[in-house]
Formats: sequence, structure tokens, C-alpha cells
Amino acid sequence: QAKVAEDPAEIWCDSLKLGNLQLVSKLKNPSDSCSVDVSTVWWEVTGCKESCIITACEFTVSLWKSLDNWQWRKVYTWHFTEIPVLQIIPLWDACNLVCVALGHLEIREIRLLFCSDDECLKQSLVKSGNIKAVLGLRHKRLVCSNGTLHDHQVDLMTFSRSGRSKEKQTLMSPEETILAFAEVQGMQDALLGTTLMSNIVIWNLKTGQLLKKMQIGNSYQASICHTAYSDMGLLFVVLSHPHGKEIESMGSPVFRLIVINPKTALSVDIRPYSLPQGHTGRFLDGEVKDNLAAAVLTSGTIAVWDLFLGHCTALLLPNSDGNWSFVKWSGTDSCLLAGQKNGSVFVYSY
Amino acid sequence: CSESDLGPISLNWFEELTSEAPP
Repeated sequence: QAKVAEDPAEIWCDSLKLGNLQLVSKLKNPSDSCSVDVSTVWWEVTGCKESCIITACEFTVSLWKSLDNWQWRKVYTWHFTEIPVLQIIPLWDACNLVCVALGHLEIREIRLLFCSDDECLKQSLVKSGNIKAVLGLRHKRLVCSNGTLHDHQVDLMTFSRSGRSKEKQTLMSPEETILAFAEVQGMQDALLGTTLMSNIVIWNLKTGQLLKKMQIGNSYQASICHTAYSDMGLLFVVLSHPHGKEIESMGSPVFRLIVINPKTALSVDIRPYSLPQGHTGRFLDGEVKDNLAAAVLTSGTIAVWDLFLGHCTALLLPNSDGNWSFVKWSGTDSCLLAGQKNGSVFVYSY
Repeated sequence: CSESDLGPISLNWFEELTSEAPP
């Protein structure tokens, strides 16, 4: 039985189990505008640093503080007037700082959201232009690529604790469109990117050097890198394929694990992560955290894979409210945050 | 995978590529 609490945070607690997922909470944003993203962020609320949920609608971004019993209270809302919000860009180990990307189809602006000492909500413009890819990194850093082929630029920005100032460094451009960035776990000075021409590129963040450009084959064009691990001289990279073609009998791998030798630029496919039989859909949105990968599919279903086990461990079918449209892992625990366009965000423990 | 698939592996690949790459 579901129990629905009063607004602002409607709470559902029941014993519904879907594979390894258990619904523990539901946040309902009363705003009428379309929901676009969710994430978690460290925030100091009433003198105490805690993990909060942050939700984005078209023209608002809201911070939710955790109460007892998986209930949530909205504490801050930043408003935007001209350009709609496209995505939240968390800076993983930062406190009281988060970035958002604004734009229509493509990112036009990146803004930093924070609070002043007197608790006033602030936002500052970090970058504007034709932004192709962006990622928040550890140590209050953000990397973004912008411009067209001829004036292509990759910038690394480091924010101060208060968010008032930033240092900017330029990384060497691979001279082609970057689709996504990924941190390399275990190597804090390394950064990875995937490009439109099916290359994987590696930078040294300390020196800004472009270390290698590696072709990974044309079988999966426009792959998105999600995370990478460095081990025993090899790079293990998790990719997704938004443009993968479905093969009716077996579907298409939603994620793929490949191994690359950065010295030789040779790579080998290790494992595809496909949907269970009877399910189809292409990757729309998703995130990888540690050994868990989650994706929203074109079918409106969310699927979860354990990258070590190699198979799908949970499926979240569209519910009576509609299809899923975005999914994230919480930063601090094994919770899955699943969102719908109507403003509902469901929290599942995994 | 083996060295026959991926070529010779170096544990210090990051430092080596940094010293080889243009500044």
C-alpha cells in the first residue's frame, strides 16, 4: 500500500520490489513546467553539511533537504528566465556549489549556483557559447568543450570554495567535436573524452597536454564515455551507444566495456550490456557509478546492470504516471533517482 | 586479453605519454 503525504514532498513508502530496487520515497515538484534532471549534492543547511537532492525543471532548480523517514523538504529554488535548464552538473566533492547547463537543444550557458553568506541565492555565468560537452570533476573543477571545428576549445575551470572566483586552464584540443568526458578512477590527473569520429582521447589535466587519440572502431558511432578505470597498465572504459541500432532478436548493447592499451592505442571489446530477452530500446540517458550502470531507454523503461556480474539486475517499467525520462545514482549511497517529465522523482534503494 | 591483442603494456603509461606528448 502506498502512503501519500502532504505537499511539498509527497512520500511513498511501500514494499514494492522491482528486481533489486525498492521504492523508498517520492518527491513531487509542484511546478507545472517539465522536469529535466536530478542529482545529489553536498549542502550545508542550518549549519550541517548533508547530502541533498537537487531537481531541475525547465526554469527552476530546487534543493531538497532530507527529513526523517525518507521525507524531503524543498529549501531553495533558483529561478531562470530566458534560457531553459538542460541538465544539472554536480561537482562531486564540493559543498554548497553546483553547476547547471542551460540551452535549447544544445548547451548555450553554464551557470554556477551557490548561496551567499547571508543565505541569499546566487548564480554566476561560468561559460557561454556553443558548448558541446561538460563534466563536473573532483576538487571543484569543471571541464567543457565549446566552439566549432575551427575555434574549438577545451577549458578546465577550478572554483574557489565560495564560488566567487575561478581559475581557467586550456586543455589541448583534439580538433574534433567532443561528445562526452569521463574521469579515470584511480588517476586524478587523467581525463578521457569520446569524439564524434569514434576516437577516445586522453588528457593530462595538470599539464593540459593531449596524450593520445585512439580509434575505437566504427561499429558504434558517437559513443558516450561514462567512466574509466586504470588497472595494470590498461584502461577499462564504459561506453553507451545512443545511436546503436536495434537488432530485433537480441537488441543492441546499451553499455559496452572495452579495454584499451593507452601505449599502443589498441583496444578490445570485453563485454556488451544488453537488455533481457523480450525488452528493446536504445539508450536515452544514464549514469555509471562504481560497478552499477543505469539507463533510461527509448521504451520509457529504466534498466540497471551490474558491470561485474555482466547482466541486467533490475528493470523499472513505466508506471501509471508515465515513462521514465532521466535517471541518476545518488552520490552518497546506493540509491537510484528516477524522474519523469511531470516533476515526479522516485528514490529507490538498490 | 593478452599482449597479442593489445601490444606491450606499460604500468607507467601516463608518465610515458606525458613525456612523449607535445607540451
